[in-house]
Amino acid sequence: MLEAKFEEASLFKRIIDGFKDCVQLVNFQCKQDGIIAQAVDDSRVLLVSLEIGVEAFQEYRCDHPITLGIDLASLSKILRCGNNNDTLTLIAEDTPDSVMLLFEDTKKDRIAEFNLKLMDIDADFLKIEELVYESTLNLPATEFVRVVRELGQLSDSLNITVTKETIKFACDGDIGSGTIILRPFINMENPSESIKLEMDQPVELTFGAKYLADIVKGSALSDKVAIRLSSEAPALFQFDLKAGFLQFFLAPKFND
Amino acid sequence: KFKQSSLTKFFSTT
Repeated sequence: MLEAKFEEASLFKRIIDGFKDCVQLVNFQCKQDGIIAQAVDDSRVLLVSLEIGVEAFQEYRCDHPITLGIDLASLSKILRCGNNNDTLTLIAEDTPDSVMLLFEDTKKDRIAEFNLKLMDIDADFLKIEELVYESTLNLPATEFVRVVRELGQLSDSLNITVTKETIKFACDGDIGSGTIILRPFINMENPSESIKLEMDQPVELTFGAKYLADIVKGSALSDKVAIRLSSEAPALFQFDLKAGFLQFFLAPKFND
Repeated sequence: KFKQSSLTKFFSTT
């Protein structure tokens, strides 16, 4: 039996909105210590990994591991049926063929109950080795969204170069080119505006702009994004939740 | 021109 209650339906909506445009069929594995999900996009270039810890819920109970095979497009239709500040409880039996979404508006004493049919999703689970990253950046998600939006309109490839004191985003496309240089700085008044850089090795990687355009949707979850880079390896873009995270692993492009 | 690599080059399926 699974009973997972979000204090606000908006949290689950934002989580799903963070990755519903790049993967569609996802197995949510519900366990004692929370819910995890992993899915790879059709082109096998982008992997999404979600973890929602027990502390992210107002109440959480999961007696036995339960897998919920969900079509995110269908789930989104039901999530639109709840108000952002309703509570949302996910309820499922031990070997479920559907999951119930219960929205409760405690003020108006209004209850809405939806059942979503589950799917049998046969997805191989990719083992993500713990990579040793050569550089780690922490920057405001809004800055990352802006860089991706502005440079993504000039080219389908976006280059990230990290050296000792600078983070350079660059693109060079058919209509023109662009370069945005950021430097680490600490904003004492507003720490979430700070930019942090840990560079063990300089690194330069190129990524598909269309994948980055999907990844930036994770900014609905957090005002910071961590970007971890290593030469010749997928980059990790991580948005932290109060308890858990939404991670994107993106395979780089190579100069052929 | 840049060529997109695949994740399967880096991550093994369990």
